[in-house]
Amino acid sequence: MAVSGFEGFEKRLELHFFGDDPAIFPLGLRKLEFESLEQVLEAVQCTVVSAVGNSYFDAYVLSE
Amino acid sequence: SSLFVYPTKIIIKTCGTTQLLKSILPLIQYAHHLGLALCSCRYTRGSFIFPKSQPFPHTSFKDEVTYLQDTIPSNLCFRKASIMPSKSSSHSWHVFTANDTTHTLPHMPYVHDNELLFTMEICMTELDPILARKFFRPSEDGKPGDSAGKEMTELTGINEINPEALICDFAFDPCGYSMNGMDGDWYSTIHVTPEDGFSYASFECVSSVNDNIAHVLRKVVKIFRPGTMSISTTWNGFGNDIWRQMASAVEPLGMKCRSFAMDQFPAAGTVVFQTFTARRK
Repeated sequence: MAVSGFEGFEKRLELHFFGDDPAIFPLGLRKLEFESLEQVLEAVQCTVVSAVGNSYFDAYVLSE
Repeated sequence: SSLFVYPTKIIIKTCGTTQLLKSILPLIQYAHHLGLALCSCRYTRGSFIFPKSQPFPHTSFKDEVTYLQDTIPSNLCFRKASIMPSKSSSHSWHVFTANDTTHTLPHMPYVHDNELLFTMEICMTELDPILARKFFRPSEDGKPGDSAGKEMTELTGINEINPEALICDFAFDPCGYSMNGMDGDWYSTIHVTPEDGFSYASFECVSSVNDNIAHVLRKVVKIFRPGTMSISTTWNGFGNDIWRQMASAVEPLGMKCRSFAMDQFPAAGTVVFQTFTARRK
């Protein structure tokens, strides 16, 4: 573990998906269960500490 | 750290030694259950300050690229990995992109008509200690993270960067701060580690070349007054001088552009990486 506690700059991942089935839209990925997102974040070693959404997207503040 | 979920796009930004790339496979599998398939991947980061603290596959960019190459489906066949330099060996920008051009463009629902959008990722260190102190919570204030976060957002003026944005903020204990902003389908995010000696703040947003990004940038610099700053600007397409606007925006605030690097990525557009340092008084 880093000596000073600050472990450096962030890493950023951006993934785009496509699908042909109109039934999954308009929500698309926003249909993912929160539990599924939590499992993904578990692999990353993060947890959700705050969340908000509007008609376009959902935003989560995470903590390591 | 932050996670943004759009109908066809997911962005995860994490700091420290998290194993971010390990999210790709589960996300591809969950998206598949919804009938969605991956068509574009972009991975970016600054330099590791403590590389030996980074677990595999983050042990080196070479390992990260190998992991990404092995994990992403072969239909994303337009691929490129690049380390964009600056004058300082400890500041370079690492970019990996992979695209399946048959599905890339049409699915970008957030592309506004006739507007060229770009993403700006800013990393700031050596924050002004007096300003950074605002990101420490009063000891034992007993407040939950989100209400303490709201106070910090107002105290530091972060709420004025984009007064239109809905803000979700969180203040960690004893110090540290994160915020996500939502303005229509545009996101912005700020993460702060204020401890003196290794203070750090990041700001990221999506914006349009038609907007006054210089105005936003100036507000951000005034909130943190960093000693060093890097700005990575990404946009679809080629030929754009938004980066000039950024350099001239922060010059009057004493931030001098020290390096500039531009690179183009197949079916993924252009990235410009600039570094700035505060002019010595």
